[in-house]
Amino acid sequence: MPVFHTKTIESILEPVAQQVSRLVILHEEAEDGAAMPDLEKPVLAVSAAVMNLIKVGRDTINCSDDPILRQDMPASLQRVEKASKLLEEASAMLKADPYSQPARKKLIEGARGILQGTSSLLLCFDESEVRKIIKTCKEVLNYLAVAEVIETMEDLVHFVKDVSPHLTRVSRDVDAREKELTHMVHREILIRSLDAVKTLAPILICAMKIYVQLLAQGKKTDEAAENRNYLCTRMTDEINQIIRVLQLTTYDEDEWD
Amino acid sequence: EMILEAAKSITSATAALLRAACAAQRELV
Repeated sequence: MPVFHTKTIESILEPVAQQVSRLVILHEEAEDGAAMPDLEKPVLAVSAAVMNLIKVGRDTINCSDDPILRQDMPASLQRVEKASKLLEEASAMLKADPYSQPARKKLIEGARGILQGTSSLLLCFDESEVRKIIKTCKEVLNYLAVAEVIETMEDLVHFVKDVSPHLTRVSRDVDAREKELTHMVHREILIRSLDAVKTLAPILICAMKIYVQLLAQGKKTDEAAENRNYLCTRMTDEINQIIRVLQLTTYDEDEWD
Repeated sequence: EMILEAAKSITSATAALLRAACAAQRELV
């Protein structure tokens, strides 16, 4: 079972997660421990990277129109900054006493803090990216909600012209997202639902066209309307399924029972 | 995205720091 839900997050966090685990194990096995080397240089490298992240993070917050990201991201940045300070303190303590136990604990605590803070920041950013895709999905849902009021060919042409860019974007974004996910079941559902949406879209337009033509000819439209509404409901269900799966980040298999 | 690159730099630097710390410990174990 993957630990991180996207390949990007996994590639960023996995190396440090492994190192933290190794250090914890080594620290526990070697009670007193060997003398620690001078960690000032690598700690300074971490501090510089943290300062850069804080700058980039603040720019991201200021430029974002997502209120949830603007609210959640500062806490993650503070967490990383605090962890970086712990590493600096550990480094200074180890310089004075390379065998210092509190310094080793501080080093592990700082490294864990970097891991947790960065993880929380990446999740915050990732969730914001997901909300952008969901927004596009909801725009398509809004168009589907008015499909049954389309009664003229002119309106139908407008409808197709308006909904097409949103459908294209949903297709492109969900396809890219699916490739990013590490959870196979989530990926498969997204692939299946997106395929269904792509198949249903032209059939729905065709059904709407038949309804409009029958209406213009003054013929009976009950069955055509029923068919159009059925296709509309199917597409709506598939898009709602996409929205639901896009929001999943846990690996609780009970979810799928 | 710049934020992903910045996060990557932090974890790379932290992993390097921990490798240095682990190297000293491993000798003892």
